[in-house]
Amino acid sequence: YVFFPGKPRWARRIPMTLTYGFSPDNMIHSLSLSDIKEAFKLAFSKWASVIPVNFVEADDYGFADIKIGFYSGDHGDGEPFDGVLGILAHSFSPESGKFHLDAAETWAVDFEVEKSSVAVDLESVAVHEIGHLLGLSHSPVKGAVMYPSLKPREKKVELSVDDIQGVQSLYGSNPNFTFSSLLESDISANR
Amino acid sequence: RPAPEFPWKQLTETTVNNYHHYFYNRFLNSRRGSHVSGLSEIKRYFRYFGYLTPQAHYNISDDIFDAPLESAILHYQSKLGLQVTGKLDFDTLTQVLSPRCGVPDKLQPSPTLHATKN
Repeated sequence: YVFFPGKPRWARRIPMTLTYGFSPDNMIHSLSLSDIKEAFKLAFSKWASVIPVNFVEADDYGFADIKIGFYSGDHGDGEPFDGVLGILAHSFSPESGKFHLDAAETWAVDFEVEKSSVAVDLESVAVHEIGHLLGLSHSPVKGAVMYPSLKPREKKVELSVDDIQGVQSLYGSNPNFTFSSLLESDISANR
Repeated sequence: RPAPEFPWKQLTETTVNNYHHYFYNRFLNSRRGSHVSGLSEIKRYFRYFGYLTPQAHYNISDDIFDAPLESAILHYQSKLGLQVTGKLDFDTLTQVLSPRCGVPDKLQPSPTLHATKN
């Protein structure tokens, strides 16, 4: 795992709660809002299960710690999106909270429903970008969610040992988490 | 302020495959000393993701596979767990073409994507 220069993290008392909200003006309509929210809820829960950080959807987007939106091309942060594939999303290190996804992608929550060859799994990208929002940079470990690339129609939503060790060195461990439970879930998934 | 130029073309679902064929045909097995039309695209890619740091007198817009580009590719291959060859082999080009996160792999002192809140 790798940190951003200066090792920035959310500097709040642990256990902490971070709120997230969806930009009402920058959403996609190819997926239902409930499907989008469910994908993000699952993605946040992956990280919350290993660190003492709780993620809650904010009532008011303007006051959310993490602001999520879908944008096209040049959207004002100096990092324009590029259309289909290429760059899928980007987010900022702590404590900015900006989380931007490329609206031009064919975002999917279920590949049985979305048959496009260029479909991108929303939850996988969300898990990766949340890692950035928490303070992790790109990992060289291919199996880690913090590895920078994701193929179309690929799903990668399970945190690896590398991801967990990285984020726990920033925030400590969730008291309910043990590496043996991770191993058990891996064995269960492989079965 | 004007947005920095991103190296990739604006692709649509129907042009993705054509672009990938063009990309492999053009750049596969390029190595130091090669001169390949369009190689500046590759240079811009590596600069965008932090592997090719801006230097005085370095021309990023030419199509020459020079020492800085070779060094950038060596770092890229090492960083992303690829075979370290220093050339644009198949696995490296495949990785370059893979969809990815826009956050640079090698962060410079003050890129916008790791700006802290002030």
